Amino acid sequence: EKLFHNRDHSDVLNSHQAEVITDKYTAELFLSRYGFIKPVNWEEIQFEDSDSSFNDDFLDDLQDTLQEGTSVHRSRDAPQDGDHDDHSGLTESQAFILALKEFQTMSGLPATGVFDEATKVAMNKPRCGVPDKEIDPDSGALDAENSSSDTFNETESNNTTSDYSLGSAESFKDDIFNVNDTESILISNDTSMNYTDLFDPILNNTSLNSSHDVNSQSVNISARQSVAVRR
Amino acid sequence: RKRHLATLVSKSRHKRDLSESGYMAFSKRVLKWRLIGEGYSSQLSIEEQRYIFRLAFRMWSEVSPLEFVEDTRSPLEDVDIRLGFGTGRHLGCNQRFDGTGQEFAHAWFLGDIHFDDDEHFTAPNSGSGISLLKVAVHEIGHVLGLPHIYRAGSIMQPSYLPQESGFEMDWTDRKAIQHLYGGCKGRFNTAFDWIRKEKTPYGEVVIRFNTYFMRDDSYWLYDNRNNRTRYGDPVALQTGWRGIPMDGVDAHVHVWSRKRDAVYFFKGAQFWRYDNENDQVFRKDPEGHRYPRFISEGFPGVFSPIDTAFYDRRDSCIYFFKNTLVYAFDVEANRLARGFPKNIRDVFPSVVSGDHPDGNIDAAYFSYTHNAIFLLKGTRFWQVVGSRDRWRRPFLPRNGLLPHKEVDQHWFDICNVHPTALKL
Repeated sequence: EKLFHNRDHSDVLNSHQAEVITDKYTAELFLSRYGFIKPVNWEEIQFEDSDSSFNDDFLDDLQDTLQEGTSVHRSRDAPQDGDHDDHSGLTESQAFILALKEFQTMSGLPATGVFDEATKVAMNKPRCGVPDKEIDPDSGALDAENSSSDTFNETESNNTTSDYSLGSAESFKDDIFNVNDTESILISNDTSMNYTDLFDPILNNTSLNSSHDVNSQSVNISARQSVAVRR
Repeated sequence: RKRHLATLVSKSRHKRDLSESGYMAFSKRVLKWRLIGEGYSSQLSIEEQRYIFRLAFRMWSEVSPLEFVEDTRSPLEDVDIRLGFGTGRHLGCNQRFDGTGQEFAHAWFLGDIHFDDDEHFTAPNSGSGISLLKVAVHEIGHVLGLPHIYRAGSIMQPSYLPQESGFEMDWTDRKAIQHLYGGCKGRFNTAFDWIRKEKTPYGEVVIRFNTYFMRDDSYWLYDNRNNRTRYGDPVALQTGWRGIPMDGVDAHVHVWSRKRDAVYFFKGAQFWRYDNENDQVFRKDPEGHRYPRFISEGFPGVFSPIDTAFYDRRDSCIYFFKNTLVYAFDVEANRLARGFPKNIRDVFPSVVSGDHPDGNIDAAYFSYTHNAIFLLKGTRFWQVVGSRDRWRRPFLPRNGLLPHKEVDQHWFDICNVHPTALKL
């Protein structure tokens, strides 16, 4: 390396820069790496550069012993036509287009199958190295959202006479600000719980708020960021 | 040997087949994790790295029945989840990292999580770089068995979304992990709505409530509107309820009538009165009583310890539950109501024959959100028939108990965290 470099290291080539995906080849590598191009029983075995000799005869041995139909992919060699298993008779470019469409769909892009600028940007975003998989919307995992979210409905005071709805605003507990956790009490004087006269002392000095008087400045601060708030 | 090892490693470390919609990766509930010594990041202090991972595990614990404990002593093979940083070819992993940009981390079938230290990882809410907390939560999700989830707001999306302040687990991820490991079940010591008067900016006095669930030394604020607990809960009892017993209480009662507005906590043979204004127990209350006091002194005729209790404004009585008996205490007359104690079954008969908690009730809770009384026992609850129910269906018995339901299907995500994670 250079004996002396700039104070801010600006001239030090950052060798650890991820290879930007710019063309079909790198895009194909990306798609195969993250599971969009489905190798069949594809073993991705990578070896140290130094023992390349080891690679060759080892791969030959391995190739002989493996059953027909699997392929050994050397991670750094450019994929040769024979290296990719055909997806049920698709040509490689058809398989590429199919895989590209699937990636575009999962990324919320128009599934054009064209390696366009938007797709390039999506491929170069920071991402997790685990191959992709879309969760099946029919799986039970997401059904619960619908069932339990309609379990509740806000307390409706369907009594039109003098309902006392006690407005909601900031709620303080443990000196931690939890505005969005505040509920307001809708207490109607219907027969349900006979509270009619119970709130006089409070009503005297409690203004009646419309039952929809919700404090709009809800600040979503959770217990995690305890904010020492004195009363 | 070397050849077979290479084959073995590549096979055993195969990335999990993500074609399923996730699967339960662990059968046990308490999992050990460690930031491995040869895998420290060069960008954050070790303590910061461990704190962020502790928080990431706690966030999964808050929404699932799993608990996580950092284990820096056991042999590495006994540690369930091992985290480490590396660049390029790293930590014996056969998936090399690509440098700054693109791939920032990956997770392996057997519980290894690797972070690409060429990325600019930063602490939570630092506004720049890649939030190590978000990436860690994502990768832990994989190790627990979750695949990528393509829904806005999910932390399991494959691409990194720039930091937004106050990142939390959204509904999708909560349901996805509970789909694998089930909901959070467990008995509660008490549940109640805490009520107080507040002044609005316009000087009006309004009344507010928040719902709390207490279990042993922890408690949760339950956000009824969002069907979940408050982010960051549970919290240690003494953090939020100063002066009540730190290891938990038996009951909470709020006596609220024309003349009184008093909040009590009960534990064993004693009880405390809570000072809402100053957010702590009274040492000496406005009537001159010193606390703690004996239950037998404050509520003559009631035998302690009690299982639980609640105040019923309809008849101005506190109902104390003990074993199979219930004691109605008339607050105005300051004595037991006539004919009490009675068997719980006689006062709260079951609507469906045989569907009754019998005795040893964990919590009796009047909910303003539902305008109803609930009796909780174990993982079940029974709703008490209210006047409105009887108005619609006169054949229902007064204070009858409707058929039981599961607590975790009515109040969601009330999950424990490991005791070592209660105070991060």
